[in-house]
Amino acid sequence: EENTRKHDEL
Amino acid sequence: MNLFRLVADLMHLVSIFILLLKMQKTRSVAGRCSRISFKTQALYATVFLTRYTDLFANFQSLYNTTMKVFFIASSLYIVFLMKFKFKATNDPRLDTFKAQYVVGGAAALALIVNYAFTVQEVLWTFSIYLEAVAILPQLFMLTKTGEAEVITTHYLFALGTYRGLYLVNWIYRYWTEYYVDWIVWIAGAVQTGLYCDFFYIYFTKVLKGAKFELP
Repeated sequence: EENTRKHDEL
Repeated sequence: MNLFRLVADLMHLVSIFILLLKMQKTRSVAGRCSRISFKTQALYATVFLTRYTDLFANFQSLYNTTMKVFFIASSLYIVFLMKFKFKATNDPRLDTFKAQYVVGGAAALALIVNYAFTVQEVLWTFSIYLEAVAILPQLFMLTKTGEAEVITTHYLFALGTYRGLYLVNWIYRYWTEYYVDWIVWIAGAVQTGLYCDFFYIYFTKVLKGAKFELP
């Protein structure tokens, strides 16, 4: 899923 | 980045500085009547270590990397202070919350409910679930001691506000960029929910100068 995109939040 | 998330991160920083200030000032982890839960601080260190495994691989911005390094370093430093420097003032008999239950629960859930079954993604998911409940040993300790020093309540206020503002950040990001992340949304809502009764007492008592005492 696109949610495994790089986590951009702390 | 938006203002809500920036202020939220700053409140997170403030909470850490308040805790460090309290420990340096009272040179202990147990003031007259309020205690800091070692378990909660150890859980936070675990949260940061398992969440920021992408510290070098996933460069978002200088801000992002700097904050990650600070959170890892400060949480480990606090654990060090509590475990070694101020060990004499740390009474494990009061820190009785079964932390292994929240660690086990978060780990099990992360293995089942995640966005991808990869080591890094499962660790990240574990850290999200763990952070949601990491404050429980501290809140549990407050109920046992029945009251807390004012500085401890400010620490908890800053910590609760940080994730509360993240909820606002997520609403803003959904509205402006259709950002959706169910795992952090639900975990963040649970995390903020755990502070509700604390916030009630904080606003009705502490801010009116009364002592923080649980009814």
